[in-house]
Amino acid sequence: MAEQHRKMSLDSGWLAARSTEVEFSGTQLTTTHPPPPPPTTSPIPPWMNALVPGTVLGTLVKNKVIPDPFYGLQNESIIDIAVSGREHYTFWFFTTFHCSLLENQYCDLNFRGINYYADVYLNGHEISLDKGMFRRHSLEVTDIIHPDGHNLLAVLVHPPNHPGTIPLEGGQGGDHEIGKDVTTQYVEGWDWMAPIRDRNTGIWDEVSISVTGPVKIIDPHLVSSFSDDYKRAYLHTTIELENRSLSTAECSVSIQVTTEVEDDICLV
Amino acid sequence: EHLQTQSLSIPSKSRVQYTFPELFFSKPNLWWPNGMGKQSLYNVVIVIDVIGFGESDLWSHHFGFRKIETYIDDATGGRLFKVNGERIFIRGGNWILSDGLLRLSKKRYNTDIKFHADMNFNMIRCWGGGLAERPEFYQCCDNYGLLVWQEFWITGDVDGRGVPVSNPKGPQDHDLFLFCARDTVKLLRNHPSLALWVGGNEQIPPDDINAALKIDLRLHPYFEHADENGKPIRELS
Repeated sequence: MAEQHRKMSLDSGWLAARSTEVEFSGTQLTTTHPPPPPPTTSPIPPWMNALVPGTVLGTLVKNKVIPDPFYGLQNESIIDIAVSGREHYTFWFFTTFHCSLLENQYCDLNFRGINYYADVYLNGHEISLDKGMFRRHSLEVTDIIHPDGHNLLAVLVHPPNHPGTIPLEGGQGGDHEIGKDVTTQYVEGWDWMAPIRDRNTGIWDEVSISVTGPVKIIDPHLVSSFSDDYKRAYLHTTIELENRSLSTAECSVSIQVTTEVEDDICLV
Repeated sequence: EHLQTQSLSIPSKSRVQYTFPELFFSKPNLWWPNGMGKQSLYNVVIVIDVIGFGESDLWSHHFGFRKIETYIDDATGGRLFKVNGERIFIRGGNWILSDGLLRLSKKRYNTDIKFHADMNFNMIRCWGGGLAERPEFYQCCDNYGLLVWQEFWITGDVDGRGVPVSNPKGPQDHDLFLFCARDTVKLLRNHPSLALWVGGNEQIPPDDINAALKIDLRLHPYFEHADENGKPIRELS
C-alpha cells in the first residue's frame, strides 16, 4: 500500500446535512462567523453524524433516517433520486482537523474519490472539484491552513448529472441515463441488483491530509523485467517530482528494496 | 545492490520526471497466483531529501516480481494466461463491489478476498458497471494471489442497445472518461495482482476511447528491444 509522507486520514468526526436544509453558505460554515456546528455525538439537526468515506445513503442508514435497503423489500420505501430530484441527495459534509506547518512545509488535501462533483470550502476559501467518480483530487492548501492548526472543512457533494429514472418493471440499467456520466452504472439497477436510490452520491473514498517538504513525490511507476529464465530480474522505477518552493531544490533521491525473510527481519 | 541514491537538481515551481537506473535482482522471489506458489512481496521505499531541509517526501509500496502474458489461443479461440512463463488454468469469480452503499473497509475486503482464495479461485473480474476497485482491494489480492481483470466503465448503458435504447456513443464526455481511466491506471498500476485492463463489459468502447486506451496502455518501446534473432532481450513484467 502506498504511503505518503505525514499522511493523516480524515475518516472520523464528519457531519452531514441535506443542502436544502442548511441556511449557511460554505464560506460561512468554514469561518467563525457564525460558528459552525462542532462534531459531537449528538449533532443538532439538520446535521447528523456522517459516514466518510461513504455515500449519502450510507450516512442516512447509519442515522436510521432510512431503513437498510438490503433487508427484505426495504429499498422500496426509500425515495429514488428520479422522484425526489437531485437536491434531495445533495449533501454537505463538514469536519474539522488540526494541521500545523513548519517553515518550508507544504500541505495537500486529498480526495481519492467523490461521486460526482463537489464544492470544497476550507477556512472560507472555495475550491471547485470537477466531475468524475474515478479520479483523485489533490489540492495544495498550504496558504489556506490556519497557523493555529484548527481548520474547518465543508464539502458540498452533488449527485451524478444524469441519475435517470427507474422503470416500474425495473430492468437492466434502468433507462440508461446514468451511462452518460463517468460513474458506476449498476446503480440504476441490474438483473441482479435493485436500484441505489442516491446513485452512490458521496465522498466515497479516502480523504486525507499530507504534509511534505518543498519537493513532493507523485505517482511512482514500478516495472520489472526478466532474463535468463527468471533467474535475473530488473526493477525499473520512474517517478514525478514537484518542487513547490521558489528556489532550485538540490536533492538526493533514493530507492531501497527490502524483503521480509522472517517476522521483523528484513533483507536489504 | 538494492539501494541506490542519486543527486538531482529541480528548478523552482516545476515538475520533472525521473527514471532511476535499473536495480538488479539475482534469483528474485517471484510472485505467484493462488495455488501456484508463494505471493512474495518486496517493500519498495523511495525517499527524497532536499539539502537544507532534510527528508521532504517518502513513498512506499509492496511490489511483486511477476510476468503476466495473455493472448487469444488460435486453436481454441479462448484467452490464455501465463504467469512467470507457466500456463495457468483460470478459475475466476465476477465482482461488482463489496457493498452497495460503498462501506468499503479493509476488514471487509480482506474477508471477501480471502473467501475467494479459499474457494481456490485465482482470478477476480471487476465488472465494468461496478467500480475500479480500490488500492485496499488490490492489496488483499496481492496478498492472497488473486489475479485481477479490471474493466473500465463501459456497459449496456452506453452501447445503443436495450429498451429504451441507450446512448450509443458511450459517456457524453470522452475526455473525462479518459482522464479518469489514466488516473485510475496510475492509482493501481504497481499492484502485482493487476493482470489485465479491459475496455468494458462484453463490448468495445467507442472508437476514440478504445484507440486512446490502446495507445496509453501499449508496451513502452524500451522493452521492445530485440536481439539479432528478433527475441526480446528482456521480457517485460
